[in-house]
Amino acid sequence: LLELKNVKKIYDMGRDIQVEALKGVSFSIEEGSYTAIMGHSGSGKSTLLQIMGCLDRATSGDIIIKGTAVKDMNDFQLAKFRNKTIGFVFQSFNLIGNLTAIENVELPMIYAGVPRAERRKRAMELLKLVGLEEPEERAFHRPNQLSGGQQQRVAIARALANDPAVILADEPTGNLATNQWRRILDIFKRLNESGKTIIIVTHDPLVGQEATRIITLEDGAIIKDERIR
Amino acid sequence: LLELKNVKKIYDMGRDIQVEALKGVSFSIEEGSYTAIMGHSGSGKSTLLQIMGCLDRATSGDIIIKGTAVKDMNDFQLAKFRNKTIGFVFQSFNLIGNLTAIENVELPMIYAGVPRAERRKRAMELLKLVGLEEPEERAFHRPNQLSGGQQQRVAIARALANDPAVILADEPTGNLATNQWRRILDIFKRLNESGKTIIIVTHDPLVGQEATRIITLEDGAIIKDERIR
Ligand SMILES: Nc1ncnc2c1ncn2[C@@H]1O[C@H](COP(=O)(O)OP(=O)(O)OP(=O)(O)O)[C@@H](O)[C@H]1O
Ligand SMILES: Nc1ncnc2c1ncn2[C@@H]1O[C@H](COP(=O)(O)OP(=O)(O)OP(=O)(O)O)[C@@H](O)[C@H]1O
Ligand SMILES: [Mg+2]
Ligand SMILES: [Mg+2]
Repeated sequence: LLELKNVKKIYDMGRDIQVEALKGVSFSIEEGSYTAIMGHSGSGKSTLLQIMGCLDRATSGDIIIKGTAVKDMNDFQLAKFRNKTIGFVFQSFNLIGNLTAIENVELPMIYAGVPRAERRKRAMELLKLVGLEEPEERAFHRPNQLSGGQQQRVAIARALANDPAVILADEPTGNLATNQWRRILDIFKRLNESGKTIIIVTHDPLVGQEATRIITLEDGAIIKDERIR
Repeated sequence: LLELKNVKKIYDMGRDIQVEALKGVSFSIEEGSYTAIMGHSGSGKSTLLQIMGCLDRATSGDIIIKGTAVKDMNDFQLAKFRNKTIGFVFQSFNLIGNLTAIENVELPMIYAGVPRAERRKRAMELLKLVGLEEPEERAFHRPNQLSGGQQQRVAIARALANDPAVILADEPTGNLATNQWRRILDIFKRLNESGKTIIIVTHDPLVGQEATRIITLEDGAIIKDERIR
């Protein structure tokens, strides 16, 4: 499904300072797989996930999705592909501050041209699915009127809005207590069983155990790639 | 040191909708203690911590700090007290986007009137203390040029800037891998042994175990208050 070949990411800080966030990463992800990317803070996980999700461009190297090189797509094609195929959960949620929770979940559906009534219905179902407390009411809170874990679950609901084939989640359980993140991981498990490809960045070994493959990063390079069960 | 009596927090959403985030919370915190506040997402932990840290006012009830009722302080006195006595780590870090990491750590010291050279020296020491990678370089990154866990550690360094007597930390380890949060908890342990009062909000039982007392919230009320060892 997705192939990375010698992908590098260098941040240029000016004045001759460069940060090598990714130092030549290569691996492939099979369709329908469940992969966890683990590693210390600063090891390059978010950078890698954003490049895989077409939210950022690699400095060099190849990213090939279903046979097409991402390099050969223009920004418009990339955005369209991303909207339909990829659901991305950001480490810091990236919710729109002046939209309500439910409007945030509807946003990807607006871009995809889903009609109003259908959007609203599906958005509310998703907020209930992720376990948002008192959803009929909290749906109309803005992000700063929600707790950290509630914002996180709204971000997850938004990522699922267009029923994407690939879900990329950056630390999706960091703000949740056990039974609440267990619920989220059960959703990911069900989606994976129905054929979706799941890639989770986490530093929580309990969350990593959900996957059948764990790729470990350190200082921008892959130091371990293990398949389990 | 700190006493809460029947503290309530109600968010008024207009149109007759009210959120009872805290429903009458009472307890006291002894000087030099190490307390963990745990509970599900949405149970009121951040709301409680912000009221304890004088960053927000209760709707009703009393908060008494070292014998003085917070009600009787005006906003200016409250701000001054907060700056000198309380170090607060926010769940979403609240770093200033257009300042560098080191400038963010210096900010509380600027308010406290610490001279420039001393501020810069202490800020760099704190960034090294919390384990920021390549600190001489990363100190000059802005928050969006840092990883999630790096931002979290900068937020912790900032909270320690004025060597406060009370440290209130809202989920301070959520973005860190094991040895990295272990390092943060060792800092808190050392500070506690030197007499500081520590209050950590967490939903991670491993982090909660660091404390000698665990207060558990559910739906805005205390459902358990246990002292361990
Ligand atoms: N500004 C606000 N306006 C309205 N409701 C709010 C506001 N801030 C928080 N709430 C609500 O108050 C309740 C408690 O929120 P709080 O942020 O204290 O929870 P929490 O225990 O810290 O959760 P988490 O673990 O997810 O951070 C939540 O149900 C939330 O929706
Ligand atoms: N915009 C940027 N400019 C410069 N350096 C950056 C930028 N974004 C990230 N970095 C650096 O690149 C490295 C990798 O960052 P990344 O966010 O991918 O780490 P991470 O593994 O996701 O960490 P965490 O677990 O803390 O979220 C870090 O050392 C960080 O300081
Ligand atoms: Mg990250
Ligand atoms: Mg909170």
